[in-house]
Parts: sequence; structure tokens; C-alpha cells
Amino acid sequence: ESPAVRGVSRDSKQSKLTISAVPDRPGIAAALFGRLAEKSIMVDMIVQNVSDNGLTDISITVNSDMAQQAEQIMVESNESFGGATISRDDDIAKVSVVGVGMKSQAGVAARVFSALARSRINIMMISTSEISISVVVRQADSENSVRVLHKEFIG
Amino acid sequence: ESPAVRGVSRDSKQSKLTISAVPDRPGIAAALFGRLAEKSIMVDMIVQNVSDNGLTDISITVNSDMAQQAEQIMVESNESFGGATISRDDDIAKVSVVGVGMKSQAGVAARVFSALARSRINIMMISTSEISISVVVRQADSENSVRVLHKEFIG
Ligand SMILES: C[C@@H](O)[C@H](N)C(=O)O
Ligand SMILES: C[C@@H](O)[C@H](N)C(=O)O
Repeated sequence: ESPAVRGVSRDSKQSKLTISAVPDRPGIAAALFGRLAEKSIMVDMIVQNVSDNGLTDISITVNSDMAQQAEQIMVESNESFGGATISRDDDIAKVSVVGVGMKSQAGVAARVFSALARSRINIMMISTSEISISVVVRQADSENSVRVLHKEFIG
Repeated sequence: ESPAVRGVSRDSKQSKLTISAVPDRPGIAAALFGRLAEKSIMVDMIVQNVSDNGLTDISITVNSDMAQQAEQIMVESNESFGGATISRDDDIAKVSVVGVGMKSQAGVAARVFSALARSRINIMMISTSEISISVVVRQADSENSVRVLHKEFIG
């Protein structure tokens, strides 16, 4: 059965923060997000892929207004993990295709990624759920991303 | 306002496949998912973090029954990208905390990760949306994960 894509949305007022090469052991994510929560940082995306050599990266997106503060917190957390690096990227936008039954369909994801690829839009991050496929793209690509995805799914 | 966590779910019948060190340029995700879609592979999680030195990793989770076929497709895709490696891990479970207003609350994520950390459960992958925080853990940790998260959020 075909999942129903209901809409395409974007948020260009986000910044991405990545803490790279953190130890992949229990307690690391808890420590980092505990500190972010303490300072009431609002986090949108959280993405962590599998580790390599016992190290992995954790990326978050936050409202641009909080980027400075979130970065500071990550720098301070870093001191307790040891060895990780922090990077911040303000030139991003989050674009989401939202619907129902979104998971289980490599076809929907293929259509999202192909639509973007045809416009030469690079996909910097991907995160999915049962109701959404979200990508991070450059801010300059965000309007075009919404346009081509709207055309692909809504008409 | 406090987001409402409605439930905790898990799926231990999943396998993780990662294609590592793919070029971070337009068309790569489209090519990979196009091939997966062609073979009607049902994909649950898709996780891609930011690239490093122009290369990044894309991980997916699929129903264990499709793992072999999905792996084969990734190996074939790899031939067109050049240079990437494929890894498969069947010893995983996806555990999700589902609710409303889940995003924007570093506090909810902190509670999820802390509950798992207190039980020494390692978080292998993280992917979030507005209605869910999903983690990948070892199969042996999946029952415990649900138990501690249920206790944390539902009582
Ligand atoms: C990297 C981080 O997620 C770690 N694996 C943890 O469990 O906290
Ligand atoms: C890595 C992959 O997502 C690539 N950036 C693409 O746009 O297809």
C-alpha cells in the first residue's frame, strides 16, 4: 500500500553541532544531553550512526538562536570525554517530507533522494521515523528542496 | 510544557546495514535507495551523519528476513560508488520512545539516554523525529531497554 505523503516542510533557522570521535560506551550520550537539558537547550534532530574503532559522532540541530550556547555546552562536555572535536555549521536547513506509513518503503525514500539529486542538491544528513523523512541541506538549497519535493509528492 | 510520552516499543527482528565511506555528493543516496526500492526492500531507519573529508556513512535497518538481500544490493551499489565498505550487524534491536511534542526537549532525550546509561546499555545509533526518539541497542539489551524506559516514562 502506498504511504500517504501529506506535506513538505522546512526550517532554515537551524544550526548543526557535531561532537566527533566520542567514545562509544554507555553514559556518553546521557552526559551530553544532561548538560544540554540543564541549560534548557531545545534540540530538534539528534543523529548518531554506528561507531568505527570504538568512536562515533553525535550531531544535533538546534534553533540558530541557541547555537552559540549549545556549542559552548558541547565544548565543556568535551573536556570530560576527552579527545572529541566540536564543529558547528550555521549554513543548514532541515527539510522534511511528512506522512503516514512512511517507514518500510524504500520507494518513498528513493523518491525523496532522487528528486533532490536531480536538482543537484547534496544531502548532508538523513534521519527518518514512521511519519517523516528528514534531510539536512545547505540553506541555499532549502527553497528548491521544498519545491522539488512538493512537485514529486503533492503535484 | 512537558511532551507526552505515550509508549515504548521495540523491534528485535531487525538487522543493520552500513555502507561506509561513500562520497558525499548528490546522487549517491538516490542510487542506493533506488536499487533497494527496485527489489522492494522495506527499510525502517535511515541514518546518515555529516561527512568528514568528503566521505560519510549511510546506515539502514531492515527486517532480518530481508537482511541478506539488502546486503547483496548494497554490495552491488558499492561497485558503482567505488571505495565504500559494507557491514551487516544482525545482533541489534530498535527501541523507540513515542509521544507528542518530543522534539525541542533536550530533557526528554536526556532522560532516555540516562535511563539506558544507568543500566549500562550502550546506544549504538540514535535517530529522532517529532514523535519519537529511537535508539539501536544490542539484542541482549532490548528487553531491559524497554523495561527501564517504561519505568522512566510510564511508571
Ligand atoms: C555514543 C553514545 O551514544 C554512547 N554509545 C552512549 O551510549 O552513550
Ligand atoms: C551521502 C549522500 O547522502 C549524498 N550526500 C547524496 O546527496 O546523495
